[in-house]
Amino acid sequence: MKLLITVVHSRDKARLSQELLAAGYRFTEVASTGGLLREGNTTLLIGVEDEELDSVLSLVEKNCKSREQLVSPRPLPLSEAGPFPFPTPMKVRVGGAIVFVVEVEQFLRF
Amino acid sequence: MKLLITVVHSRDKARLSQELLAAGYRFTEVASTGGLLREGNTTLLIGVEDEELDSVLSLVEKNCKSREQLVSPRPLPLSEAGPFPFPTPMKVRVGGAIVFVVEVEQFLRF
Amino acid sequence: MKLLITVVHSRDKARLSQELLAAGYRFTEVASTGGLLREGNTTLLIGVEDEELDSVLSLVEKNCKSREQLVSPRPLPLSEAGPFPFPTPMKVRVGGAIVFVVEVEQFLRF
Ligand SMILES: Nc1ncnc2c1ncn2[C@@H]1O[C@@H]2COP(=O)(O)O[C@H]3[C@@H](O)[C@H](n4cnc5c(N)ncnc54)O[C@@H]3COP(=O)(O)O[C@H]2[C@H]1O
Ligand SMILES: Nc1ncnc2c1ncn2[C@@H]1O[C@@H]2COP(=O)(O)O[C@H]3[C@@H](O)[C@H](n4cnc5c(N)ncnc54)O[C@@H]3COP(=O)(O)O[C@H]2[C@H]1O
Ligand SMILES: Nc1ncnc2c1ncn2[C@@H]1O[C@@H]2COP(=O)(O)O[C@H]3[C@@H](O)[C@H](n4cnc5c(N)ncnc54)O[C@@H]3COP(=O)(O)O[C@H]2[C@H]1O
Repeated sequence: MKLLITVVHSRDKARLSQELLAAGYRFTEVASTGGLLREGNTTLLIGVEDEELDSVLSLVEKNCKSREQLVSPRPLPLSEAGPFPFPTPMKVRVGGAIVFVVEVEQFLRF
Repeated sequence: MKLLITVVHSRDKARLSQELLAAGYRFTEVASTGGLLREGNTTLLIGVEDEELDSVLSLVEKNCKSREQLVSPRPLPLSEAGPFPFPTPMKVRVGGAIVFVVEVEQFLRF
Repeated sequence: MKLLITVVHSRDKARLSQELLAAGYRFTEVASTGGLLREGNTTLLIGVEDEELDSVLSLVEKNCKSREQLVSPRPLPLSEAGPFPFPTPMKVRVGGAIVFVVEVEQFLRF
């Protein structure tokens, strides 16, 4: 069994959840926050059998598309920042999903 | 060391927490939501030494009993559902607990 | 790749987040609660390349210092507690951080 720890953009969450359910996958949702942009996102815990891994990953890929956006990240602490405490807006990729696939030693249902 | 990622029904959480503490186990609670029923539940992160694994699993089993309930899951997206967008109520198991046991490579306390 | 599941005291979170960002690390924040003291804390999910592990651990160590505090844990269930349902205040270590380092089999960005 594998546990997928999947961080998805809030815009994609409802569509991905529907698709996961329609395909018979089980999952748990945890509210989370992005480290850089401080935006609310969702961390899905999805436990799947080994042979289902590829099909659930292609489901995530299909439903979570990324694009480029100009953002102004939070100002650095003054001690670090030197003469420019407010970093210039930077182009970051947003909206995609990231997935950590972790091996599950034992899975139990009580 | 093992990390137990344990999803428990909100009805069982207080009793299980008390029992874990009384037995000297340490844990962290994260609020979560069930993928299908959209009900609030709790994900416990419980780090235990390898030799404690069996006794903490039997503690979870003792405190988290499941039963069958008639539920009407959220309607499928219309494109998937065909003539019956509102699925008939289905009998699901609720109230148990699920546990993912994951190997911890290193555990550090600062 | 390694996933660091890091439980930090709320007092240290802002400083640690700033330092992680300044060093170019990516992470996701999840609100959590301590099992014993029932205080709000933060669980950071930090995915790093294998060769970055030591430097991110020393960053956590530098920013999360622990100290001793007198606390009165929640009373035990009456059935367990015997004549002293309200445990005497105990000295516990608070404010440090704990880190579970878990092996990541696959990391995907969509
Ligand atoms: N230190 C840094 N330096 C340069 N660029 C940075 C950066 N931290 C983040 N970014 C960029 O900003 C986007 C939003 O990051 P945020 O941390 O708010 O939100 C992130 C975070 O919550 C999570 N995430 C990404 N990588 C992670 C990792 N290695 N460990 C844990 N969580 C991660 O997924 C969300 C989306 O990530 P994604 O990669 O699609 O998109 C990221 C990435 O393109
Ligand atoms: N796609 C599906 N097809 C058919 N039946 C389904 C289903 N998804 C869920 N169910 C049924 O509904 C119950 C409640 O699921 P829910 O997703 O709300 O709440 C779940 C979810 O939060 C979590 N969970 C269960 N299996 C999981 C997995 N493989 N990965 C991640 N989380 C899981 O544990 C809670 C309780 O699960 P439990 O198995 O006791 O009970 C489940 C299961 O009996
Ligand atoms: N059953 C028990 N018996 C005796 N003393 C106990 C105890 N449970 C907790 N403590 C003590 O109380 C402090 C606060 O614990 P709390 O559970 O509120 O908050 C904890 C909990 O959220 C998390 N944590 C610690 N160990 C953990 C583990 N093995 N698994 C999961 N989470 C853990 O990190 C926070 C800080 O832990 P830290 O070790 O620095 O500090 C702990 C520890 O010194």
